Amino acid sequence: GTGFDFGTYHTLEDIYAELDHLASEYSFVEKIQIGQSYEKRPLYVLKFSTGGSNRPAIWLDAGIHSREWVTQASALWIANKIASDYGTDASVTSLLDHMDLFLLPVANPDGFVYTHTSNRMWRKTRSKIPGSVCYGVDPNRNWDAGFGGPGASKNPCSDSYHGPSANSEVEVRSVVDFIKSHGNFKAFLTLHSYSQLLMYPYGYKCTRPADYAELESLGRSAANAIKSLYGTTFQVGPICTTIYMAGGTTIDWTYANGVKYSFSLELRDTGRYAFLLPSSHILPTATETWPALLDIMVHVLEHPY
Amino acid sequence: LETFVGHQVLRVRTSNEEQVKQLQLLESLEHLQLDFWINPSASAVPVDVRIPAASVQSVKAFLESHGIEYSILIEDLQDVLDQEKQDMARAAQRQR
Repeated sequence: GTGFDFGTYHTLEDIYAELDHLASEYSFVEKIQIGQSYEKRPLYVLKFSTGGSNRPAIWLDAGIHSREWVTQASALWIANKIASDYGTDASVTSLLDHMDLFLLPVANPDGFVYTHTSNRMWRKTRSKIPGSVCYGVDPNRNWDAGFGGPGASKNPCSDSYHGPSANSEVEVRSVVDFIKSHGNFKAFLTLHSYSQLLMYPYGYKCTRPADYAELESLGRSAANAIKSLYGTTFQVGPICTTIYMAGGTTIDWTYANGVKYSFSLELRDTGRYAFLLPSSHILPTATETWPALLDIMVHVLEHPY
Repeated sequence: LETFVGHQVLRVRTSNEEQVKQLQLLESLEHLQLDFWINPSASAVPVDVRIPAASVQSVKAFLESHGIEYSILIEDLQDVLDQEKQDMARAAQRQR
């Protein structure tokens, strides 16, 4: 192997090189490009597939808020975990023998590069907003579900600016188009940090989703899986009542478009370091998150719909 | 590369809706350039906010004058970022 150090933060260049390495190391891992960012950086997804075409699939992404570095780092560790566990771990093997898995480790590459080169606090995309001196849109307020609703700002200079229109951000539209064209996604899991929350729809309204009971129960089971490793406690619930109302979020759109198992995880911590988690926390964060993701994915496998 | 010397991150705990509204007022004052890491929404949820060095005293005075409780999460943000950079440099060195 390349001796890639999963326990430290990396540049986009290093991350993309590791994607190439994983794709070359494992026959069932393929690096595909689903689009380009505003500044023309490729949006690379790792596809884990052991055969068959258009099988039911699970989506996992990280880094849509670029400054939340522990999420991109955890996604890389998780990619390596999935690849190296196939054939040895019964759950991972069964999962990949029946479903495909798509993992987007850097959902906002322009913002991520900007946090390395210019402003570590940057959270949004880097698109130029017509008529404004400010840049970027909050990509977790730009989805076509309750777009422009509560918890999103119409001020281009705000960190929660929803954008001129739904899907205005090419980083969002690329995922939307991919999910729609594939048409057979059964779960959508998106990693954020921080606050230790495991959330399901809705954010743009405070009514319960149709699958509330199952999502709540599965969320609690996943949160218990996290806690079993180092005792890290996660709160579980709908976005609206767990953190605050937010229009235009990713999982509200995926749920509204038929992906029943839509969850958003806010990883460590609860505020000592916030999203500036020291690199020494990367491995513990990734290793405690993995059992929760696997718990959800096995449930998806065992409850086809 | 933008630096954040003297920037502080406060954790603000509101105890009622009135205090949430006061924080939302603070959020709307663009000249303070506050960066809310957790937005003010309900009194039960703590609010984390990064405050540029030039605004630290006035924001603290505002909070204290309204009896709004706060603690300091990060004393000087640049120290944390410098540490992060050193960690990355050491790791890259190890990698080589």
